[in-house]
Formats: sequence, C-alpha cells, structure tokens
Amino acid sequence: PFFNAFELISSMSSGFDLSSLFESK
Amino acid sequence: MGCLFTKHIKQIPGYEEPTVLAGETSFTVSEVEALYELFKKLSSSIIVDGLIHKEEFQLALFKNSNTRNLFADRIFDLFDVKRNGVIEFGEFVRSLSVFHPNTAISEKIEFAFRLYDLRHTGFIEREELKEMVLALLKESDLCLSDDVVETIVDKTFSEADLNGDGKIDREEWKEFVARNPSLLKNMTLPYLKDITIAFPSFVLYSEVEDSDI
Repeated sequence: PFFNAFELISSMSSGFDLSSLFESK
Repeated sequence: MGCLFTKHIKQIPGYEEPTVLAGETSFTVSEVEALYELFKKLSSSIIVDGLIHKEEFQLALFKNSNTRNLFADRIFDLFDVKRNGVIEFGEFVRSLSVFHPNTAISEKIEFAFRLYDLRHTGFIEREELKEMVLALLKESDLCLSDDVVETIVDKTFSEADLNGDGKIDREEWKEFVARNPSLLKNMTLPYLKDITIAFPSFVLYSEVEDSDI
C-alpha cells in the first residue's frame, strides 16, 4: 500500500499537536 | 490595577505590546493579552524567567519535560526566531499566528516547508524525509522494514519532486500541497479562532486591561 510520507508524519506525530499547549491552562 | 499589571509585564524580557503584535498577526489585542496568560503559565512551569525553554515546551506538549521528539524540536526551533534557545513572548504570538484559522494558506505552506527542511538547505531532501519517517515510526512504536520505508519515501518523492533532482524545492512543495491539502491539517488550530472564548480563564486580565486602557 502507498502511504504519502508527509501525510503519515503530519497526521501521526504528537510533536505537531500544539493543542496540548492549551490544555496546560 | 491595570497600570501595575502593565508595569510588571513590561519588565519581562522579550515582552512586546499587544497592540503591536495584534497589528502584525491574525490576533486581536484582547486575544494577544489572553495569549500572554497562557505564555506566563508555560514560561514559568520550570524556570520562572518569562521565557519558554525547550523543557517547558516539552512539558506542555507531552506532560514530561524529558520527552524528546523530532517534530516538537523543529516547531520549537521555528518559534525560536532569534535562535537563542528560548521562545520569547513576541516569538510565541507571531509563530502561533501561523496556526490561526484566518492566516493565509501561503504562510502555512511556508512554515510547513521550513519545518521539514531539517538542515535549512532550502530544500526537503530525500534523506531528511527518510529521517522523519524513521523518527515517526520510532515515536509510534511501529516497525516497518527498511524496504517499506524506502518505498514510502520513493513514492512520495516521485509525486513531489517534479523535476527529479532528488530534492523538493519550495515551488514543488506548493504544488504538492495543492494536490494534497490535508497535509496542512495540523497547521491550523481551531482553538485560536477566538481564544478569549475558548479559554475564559485567560480573559480576566484581558478585561481588566481593556477597561483600564
């Protein structure tokens, strides 16, 4: 199966999930 | 109370006036002030110096100051515009503005390109993409054979590297994103649309300031 590497990275890495910054409120 | 508050925050290193930041970003003055409340919290979680250190950034993202992550490192580095190892308030607001729903897609495309240009060469190179895929697999505890990883990288490059020179330049990136708009999904944080409503706990100081100015 073909996976777009950028799609994998952008959708799966927790390092991109900046919403966590706001959960520290 | 507003004056005392204003005097106090002006002493914070890297502090910039909300009106200035609002003029340069997608945020309103009240939203910048609300973001300052968040910034204060983040920048004092480990070292109380009004600056966000990498450990504090990691603590906020992962609830653990020691959790290293390639992509979080890249985002921290891009937020740290002065490249002095910390994120100042102005850098925080300007960088977060890229993730605002109202910010132009072109800014998001450029930010994402810089994110993936690990070695700052002006290109996303094949080895960089492979390094990122491997980092993701490690983070996710996924195991794929080297052949499969190579195939994923090859296939992606065959679609993105239009001139076949082994690297993705900015124009190729723009075209690739246009054909795959979901790649920008994580470049928009709906929370930022109206942070003063989404995070009412930050509004107290904003309202005091607005009424006192």
